[in-house]
Amino acid sequence: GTEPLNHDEL
Amino acid sequence: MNIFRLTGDLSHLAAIIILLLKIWKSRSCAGISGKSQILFAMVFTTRYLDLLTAYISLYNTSMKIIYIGCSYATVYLIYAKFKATYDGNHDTFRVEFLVVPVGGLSFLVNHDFSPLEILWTFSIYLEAVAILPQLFMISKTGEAETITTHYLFFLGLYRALYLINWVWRFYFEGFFDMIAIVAGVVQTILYCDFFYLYVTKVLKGKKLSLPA
Repeated sequence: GTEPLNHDEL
Repeated sequence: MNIFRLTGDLSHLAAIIILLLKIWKSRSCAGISGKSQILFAMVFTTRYLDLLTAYISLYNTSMKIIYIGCSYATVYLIYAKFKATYDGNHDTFRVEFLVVPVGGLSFLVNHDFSPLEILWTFSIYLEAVAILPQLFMISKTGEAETITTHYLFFLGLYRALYLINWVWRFYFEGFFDMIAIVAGVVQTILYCDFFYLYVTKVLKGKKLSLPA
């Protein structure tokens, strides 16, 4: 996809 | 957020603070691999670039800033403030053997071929192996100060707790990040030998020293 991926972990 | 993720993050924070305090209180970074600390600073820098592009939560933002700040402070203490105590002769791991293959792999195996995503992937792969210069240094000198072993224990515990977090998230949220999981498993395996020594020696009050 063109949306940036959400990395919610640290 | 589940309890394993939270305790994992706190364990990671504990490791970082233990190392900073050890260096600050003893005014010495003897036995600490500056190379591993530079790699960790690179890990945090390349992973948390999304601080500029995405907001997840106050917790997420604060922890990222604390991790980055502490890792740069640690590098500063080792290479500037307490440089005279830095044991460079024993810190001889060739980091290019980690950074170059990890850089190549992050271009080849990633979720999305975009600059931020490739840098995120690079940080995940690099973190998995960033402790190797430190473990190499300990194997070279044959010993580690007890406080250094506590640092390593919390750093390894953090990744082990993240593994449980991923099992939890898979079952309860359907969340599954193959790149993070494989790198996390590799990272945790690298600590197994150390965990064994920590439990059999350090927790019984003995100093961690390896047989000659």
